[in-house]
Amino acid sequence: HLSNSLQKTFKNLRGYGKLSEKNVTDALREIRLALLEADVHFQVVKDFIRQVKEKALGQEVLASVSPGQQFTKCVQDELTELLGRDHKAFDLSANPTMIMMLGLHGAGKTTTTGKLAAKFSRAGRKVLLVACDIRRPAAVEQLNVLAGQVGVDVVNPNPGESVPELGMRARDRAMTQGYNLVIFDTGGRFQVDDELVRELEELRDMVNPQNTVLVVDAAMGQESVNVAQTFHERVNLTGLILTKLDGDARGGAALSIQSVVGVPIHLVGVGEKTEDLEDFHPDRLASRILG
Amino acid sequence: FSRDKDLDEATLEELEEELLAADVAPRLAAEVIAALDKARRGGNRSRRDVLKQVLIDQLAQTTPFTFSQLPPNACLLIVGVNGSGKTTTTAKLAHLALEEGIDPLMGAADTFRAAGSDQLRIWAEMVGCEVVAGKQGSDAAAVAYDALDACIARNRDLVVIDTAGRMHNKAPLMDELKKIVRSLNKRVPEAPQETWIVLDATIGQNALMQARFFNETIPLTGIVITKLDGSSKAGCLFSIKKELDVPIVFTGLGERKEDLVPFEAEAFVDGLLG
Ligand SMILES: Nc1nc2c(ncn2[C@@H]2O[C@H](COP(=O)(O)OP(=O)(O)OP(=O)(O)O)[C@@H](O)[C@H]2O)c(=O)[nH]1
Ligand SMILES: Nc1nc2c(ncn2[C@@H]2O[C@H](COP(=O)(O)OP(=O)(O)OP(=O)(O)O)[C@@H](O)[C@H]2O)c(=O)[nH]1
Ligand SMILES: [Mg+2]
Ligand SMILES: [Mg+2]
Repeated sequence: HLSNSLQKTFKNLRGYGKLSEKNVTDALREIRLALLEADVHFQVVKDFIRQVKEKALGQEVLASVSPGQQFTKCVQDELTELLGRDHKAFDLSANPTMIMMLGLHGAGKTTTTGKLAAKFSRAGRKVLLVACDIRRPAAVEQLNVLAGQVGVDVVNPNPGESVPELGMRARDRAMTQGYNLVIFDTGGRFQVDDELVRELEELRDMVNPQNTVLVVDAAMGQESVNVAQTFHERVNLTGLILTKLDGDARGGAALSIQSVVGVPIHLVGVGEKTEDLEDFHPDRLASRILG
Repeated sequence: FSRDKDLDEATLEELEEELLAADVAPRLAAEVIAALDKARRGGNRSRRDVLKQVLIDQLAQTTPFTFSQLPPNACLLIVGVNGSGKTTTTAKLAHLALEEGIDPLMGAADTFRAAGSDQLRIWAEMVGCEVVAGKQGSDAAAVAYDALDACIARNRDLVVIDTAGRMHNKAPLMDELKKIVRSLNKRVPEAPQETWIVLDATIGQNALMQARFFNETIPLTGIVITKLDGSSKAGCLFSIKKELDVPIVFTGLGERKEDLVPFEAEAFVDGLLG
């Protein structure tokens, strides 16, 4: 546990004067390892450690807390600030409001689409789902089962119809039939798959979503930065949803993406059921990342 | 000439960062890099080449897996966390078995997730083999039992059983997995002859936790690493191999039934270190 190992690092420090350079350097070595093991991107860790060092060296050691606790709090506050500073909710001002979901294979897009449908119908919106995964076996069925559970309608692909064409048709239907929220579930894809990324760009051009949400597995590794950055450059992300936080992954990918791409985390997935969607709490994720 | 070599020699720091970027466990990366110049022993290979060999040696395996090594009516159980690629891998394995002249059956023991068994049913049509499924919400252990029973009754060589994704930190779900295994034991004491965990290459350090906890629940006999056709390098495999010593059997390289190849240490390390 990080705060315990930091306690050991600081155990010889008495409560007077400033934290010494040696104390801080030793403690930062522990922090660096903790962050890397939490899947924070190594470059983000480098920059973060430098930032924290400057802050920590300037601090007076308080008499009321142990130096280890004080240092941990300094790091935790820095992390919380980084994770929470771009906080923004969905843009729900348009009628109909469009939300385009995207992300890597198996990240949780379809399940999260069902969760958002539940959340927004409970809030009184007339929700329409669009099954834009035309590739994965039973992807359309999966979304339809979820839609049935939540009580919302789905636009399903016609044979031979492209994703942009489906998007256009869904948008028209939403406008003529009074839906005020449309969520597009897309198939999993790599940011390096140019043809599939172009499909997303074309869908975005057809539908003009106010919200373009990257769905990210909380256990994602170092490629979180490349994935988020590339998708952001190509389709312009407006938000992030972090899934599978009910697992025991530390969630460092969220910090990596926030630091480099700066896209706000809207919500977090905490289970497989449609009600398992919660608000994002930067302070909770910060202490989870620190371990 | 040795002067030029120094100029394009990667620094230890650069190599360590390459390992970190590939999701190699930070402590393991530091150890390997610290021992690197010693491992080179003044020979004239580049640091990168020595590092490659060190890593290949860590993953080198004795014998590759073949379906023919399995006994008749063998049972292969596929497990792992949510979204790692189990259902797709189950279908790919059935396809590979057919290619090797083995007659497989699939078991759709994911009775929980929306369209979980529908997905495998569609795959069965695409692959050209039968699938045993149960009603949505039915007992997964019962479906697994039925699949193994059908394998024996229909005289199939092999049954590959797909299970629902589950978080390894959820005791009731891990208990269900034990129950599935006990259920298979009831039909055939040695079943499942193989239990493979499907790991997603895009996942970071949590992959070790997954492998460790699943292995503690029901002993793993193989690892399949999927989605290696993306930009992630699955460096987590080094600490998993070191700690658990479970063979890495296959690599998933795409979404089609053909996109599964035997794991090969040299190809893997070449892909990781470029
Ligand atoms: N435990 C847990 N499981 C989740 C969560 N979100 C999604 N899942 C599960 O993760 C798996 C993958 O979810 P999907 O919704 O199919 O993922 P996807 O991104 O649509 O997958 P593709 O369409 O194939 O790219 C399923 O088993 C879901 O039930 C979560 O927050 N917690
Ligand atoms: N590119 C690529 N995609 C893969 C690979 N293996 C699986 N996938 C994709 O990953 C997503 C999830 O695959 P599934 O087979 O549904 O995963 P699962 O483990 O059965 O998921 P759950 O049953 O929901 O836990 C799908 O979009 C698959 O097409 C692979 O090797 N490469
Ligand atoms: Mg999906
Ligand atoms: Mg599955």
